Amino acid sequence: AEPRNTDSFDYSNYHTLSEIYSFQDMLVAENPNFVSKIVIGQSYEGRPLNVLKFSTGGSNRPAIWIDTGIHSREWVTQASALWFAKKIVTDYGKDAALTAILNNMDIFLEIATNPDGYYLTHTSNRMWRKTRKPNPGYSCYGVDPNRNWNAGFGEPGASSYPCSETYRGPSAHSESEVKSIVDFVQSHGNIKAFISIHAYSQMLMYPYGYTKTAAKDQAELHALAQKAITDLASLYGTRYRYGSIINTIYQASGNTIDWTYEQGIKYSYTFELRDTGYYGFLLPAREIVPTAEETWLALMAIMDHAYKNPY
Amino acid sequence: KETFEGHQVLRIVPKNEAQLSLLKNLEEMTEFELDVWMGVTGVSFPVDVRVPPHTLQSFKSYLESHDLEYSVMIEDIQAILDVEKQQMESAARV
Repeated sequence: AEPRNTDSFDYSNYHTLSEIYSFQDMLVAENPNFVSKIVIGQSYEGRPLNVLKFSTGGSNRPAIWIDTGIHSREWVTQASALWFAKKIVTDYGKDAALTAILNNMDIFLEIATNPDGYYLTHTSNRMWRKTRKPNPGYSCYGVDPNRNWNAGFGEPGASSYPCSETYRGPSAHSESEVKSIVDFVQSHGNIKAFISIHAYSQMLMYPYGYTKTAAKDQAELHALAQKAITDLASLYGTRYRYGSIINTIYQASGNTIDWTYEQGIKYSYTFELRDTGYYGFLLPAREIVPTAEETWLALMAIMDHAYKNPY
Repeated sequence: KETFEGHQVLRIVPKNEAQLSLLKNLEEMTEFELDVWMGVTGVSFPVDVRVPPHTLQSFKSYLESHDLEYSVMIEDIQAILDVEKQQMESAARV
């Protein structure tokens, strides 16, 4: 039974790819002057790469980008994004901070950033992480879309072995799921914050991942990360670690936010949502809404800072 | 459809640099067919690995032989997936 509208949509459960697509269309239909859907490209298997645009007018306004599900098995991220989308629509005009942001900036939200992989997690392999393009000469499929970006590409921190879960791909931006975002970011040219959301291990990180060199804005990014995780923890006490990727987890070359930062997008962050490792990727659905609610507070801290500190 | 009966997720906590470097190449240990859920971060930071049933015993022996401390984070992945699927189906019916 399909929900009749986004009010009756079940945010506290996981949804199939087709349910995500129909949610996006419902949200657009319910908010024609505020929400639109942009197809920025196609996945390898030909699925649309849908991005929801939340805009109150203007043209090519400074913008904030949020993506989820680039690693398809990290289901709590796509599920949280559905909640974020409804939150934006519900709170605009009510929450002063979000209203001020949206009166001056646009928000772009890509929920199913790796649709081929996500579809596979619902049909034949719940553990799938990568894209689904075949690797010539190998029986294994897919590239790690978070190692395929042209930032330290090919350096330590990714694998050159196609069957590895961190396979970087034959060349930078070889994956259409990645190249489509690259093209969108470069053609838009006015994105001021880029937030890529993963799970699990409860961390908030900023560049770099491919080098020990500190980002030139490290002090500001670190302070903002601290504020964001403090706001996040204020709801349910969920504790996050934070810092640069390489100092917080490990060396990761070709990763998304190193590339966005090197494009000049100062407020580039990546989240690792709940949990710290009890259920891992199999986080129970009852934790979706609490995860989304607390993460939203951190997102608001970052978006508010980006709005108040134009550059 | 891949199912995961008997697949366990082990949480390994390296105590020192020597153990850390042992864990750095888990994926290359193809004989164990490991799926690294959470990679190596640093000494005393957990590493989570999904292990299929047919290599579970040999992998545990490998860990024990290197004095690598581990615990079982998920006893049986398929049991959790069955609950997840059932929840989605009952929600869709509603």
